[in-house]
Amino acid sequence: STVVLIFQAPVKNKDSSSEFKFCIQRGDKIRVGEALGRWQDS
Amino acid sequence: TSFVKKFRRATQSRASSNGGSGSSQGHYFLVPGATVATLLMLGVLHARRMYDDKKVEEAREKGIESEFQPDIKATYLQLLPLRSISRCWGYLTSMEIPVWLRPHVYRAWARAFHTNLEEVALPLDGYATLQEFFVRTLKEGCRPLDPDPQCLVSPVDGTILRFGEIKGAGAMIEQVKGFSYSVSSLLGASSYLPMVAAVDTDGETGEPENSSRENSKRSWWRVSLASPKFWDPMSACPMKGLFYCVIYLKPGDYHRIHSPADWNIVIRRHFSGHLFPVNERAARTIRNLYIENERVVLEGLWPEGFMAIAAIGATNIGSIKLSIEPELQTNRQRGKLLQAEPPEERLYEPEGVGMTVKKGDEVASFNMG
Repeated sequence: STVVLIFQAPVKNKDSSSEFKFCIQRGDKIRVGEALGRWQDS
Repeated sequence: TSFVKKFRRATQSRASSNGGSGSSQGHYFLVPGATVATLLMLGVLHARRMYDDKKVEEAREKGIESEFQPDIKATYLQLLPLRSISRCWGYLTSMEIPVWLRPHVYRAWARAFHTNLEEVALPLDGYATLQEFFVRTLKEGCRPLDPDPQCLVSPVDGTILRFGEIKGAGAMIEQVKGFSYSVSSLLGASSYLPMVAAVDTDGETGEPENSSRENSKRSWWRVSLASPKFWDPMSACPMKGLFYCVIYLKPGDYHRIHSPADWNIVIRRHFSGHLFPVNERAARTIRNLYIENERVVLEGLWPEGFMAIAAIGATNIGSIKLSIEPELQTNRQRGKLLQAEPPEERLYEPEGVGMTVKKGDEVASFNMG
């Protein structure tokens, strides 16, 4: 079985300085509750 | 073994009554011979498959992408009654296992599919069927949530296949190198996916809101069949900041889906399609695998905008149960021959707000068969 997650996340533009970044690599094993990505005010 | 012993005794007694002729000696080896040959063939096929998969793994480690290779065997898969096979598998795995045998069966399963038995919530003999064991819950605290409020967490246990930002006309996601599918095909043509017209790719106006709302008013049939030129998702581009992540769950993984963030689920769509296998080999050989298979799509809003989860079934894991809508039934036997049915939709109450789930809440689970 497969799960596809599609979402909007913050990107840098004139209104916002925060930016979403994935913190995973292809082939990584991941578990429920572990971070897929983060966004921080730069 | 007892069957073979009985068979031997029967053939020996028949041989002695025939005076031990040569033809009866031939029959004596027929069943064990055929069984050994079949086992050998299966072993060779399995070894070949493992060798191929290892080669793909090595190539990936070197940075070489696996490419789409249409396979004639994949075409023949369509001819198989995969739904019936899946339902039959579900029936078999829902049979009660004797208590004394349960730990042995589940330990064998764990050994074959690398399941961590230490985190299973109940003692092994507490699971009456393999199906119950498969959709097991975990011990309290086994899946702590990342405490960072500015992070999105994984909804499932699994392996990351693909991830990235969705860009360009048609909002395509790459299945494998050389083959992509559109997000609107995966989620449904009436999706609230934030899209803008292709001519306005860098636009930051209110246009996308209008277009997505307009799209949502049209039914699947009207968009895809009756008026294919009326709205063409392929000519539209996604808004900036739309991301995706594809996670594959192996048979030994924990098979429940949790919310990746605080989220309002507004709509559910159920697409009743095929039930092809969805392993990596299948992804390399079956075109449109993820948009052909039966799936449940949950769509809604989170504080950062749009969010959708598509739970895609497979032959062995054919049905999807929703914790937020237990009455939904998937992997049903179908009388109709028409494969391309419109998705069945349900808007969650209250209208426009939907059902609120917290980060880490369970929303769905995959079931065997």
